[in-house]
Amino acid sequence: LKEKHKILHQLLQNSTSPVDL
Amino acid sequence: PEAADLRALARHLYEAYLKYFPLTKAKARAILSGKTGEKVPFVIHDMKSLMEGEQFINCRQIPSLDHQQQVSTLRFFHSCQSRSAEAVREVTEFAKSIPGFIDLDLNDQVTLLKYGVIEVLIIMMSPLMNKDGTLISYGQIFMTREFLKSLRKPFCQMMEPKFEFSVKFNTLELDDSDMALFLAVIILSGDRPGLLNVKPIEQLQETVLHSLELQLKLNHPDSLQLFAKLLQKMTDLRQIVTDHVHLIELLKKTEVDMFLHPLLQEIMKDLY
Repeated sequence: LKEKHKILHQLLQNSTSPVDL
Repeated sequence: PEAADLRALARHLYEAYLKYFPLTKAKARAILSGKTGEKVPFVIHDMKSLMEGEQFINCRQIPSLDHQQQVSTLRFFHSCQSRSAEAVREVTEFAKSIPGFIDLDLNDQVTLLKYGVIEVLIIMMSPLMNKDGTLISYGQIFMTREFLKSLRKPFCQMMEPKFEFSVKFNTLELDDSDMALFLAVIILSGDRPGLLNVKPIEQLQETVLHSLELQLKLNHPDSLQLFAKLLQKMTDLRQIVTDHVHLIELLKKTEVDMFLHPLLQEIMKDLY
């Protein structure tokens, strides 16, 4: 599931720096 | 749980809500009723005003798209997606602030967000809407419902169900502190497909439900059955999301220049 949802996963893991949307 | 704990939870979620969501219901309603004393929103009511108002729409542009070649409708649709992706980030931060959420299995956190985020965004859209239109772009623009209905198919079908839902939802007269708890309840739904460990999710949701019930009793003492009415809205929401995802699928098939934001693609893939 994590593999199919890389950006969501990244958003959940990065507490401070938001991913470049 | 003790009432004091439930009130503390309500305060905590309200603070997180204020921290992560830039346009509150209080602010939106002030703009819509003209009580801000500041700038009135730019009104988009036809194609000409859409083009004039594009300078206000959205903050970040989507690279790799040649804006010159796009018709306004599609370009506007892309702007909406970009804002939606930012909103997903805001909802994710809010979810992480729910006590116990980040201790859940990471796969389950992903599942809860995948299935909950569009429902949350639709609820958050409600305060921005009235029967005549909706605020967009952080309240800088008011787009009329008639204009949205006048767009070509299937774009004209996208917002009308949200207006119908919102006008009814707004009659419940929730405030921002009620909304914060309701959003947390939606996110913590233990019946999402594919969850690995349902029990801790249901336990968290139960506590937030208790807090919401108490909050509504204190904040709306004269509104009978408000808690039950609010929970019923969750059923309507699922149907709206299902229809929305099917419309996006249709757009993907029919629009040659259709670009779906990668984050929204992730969320909608195999959703319903």
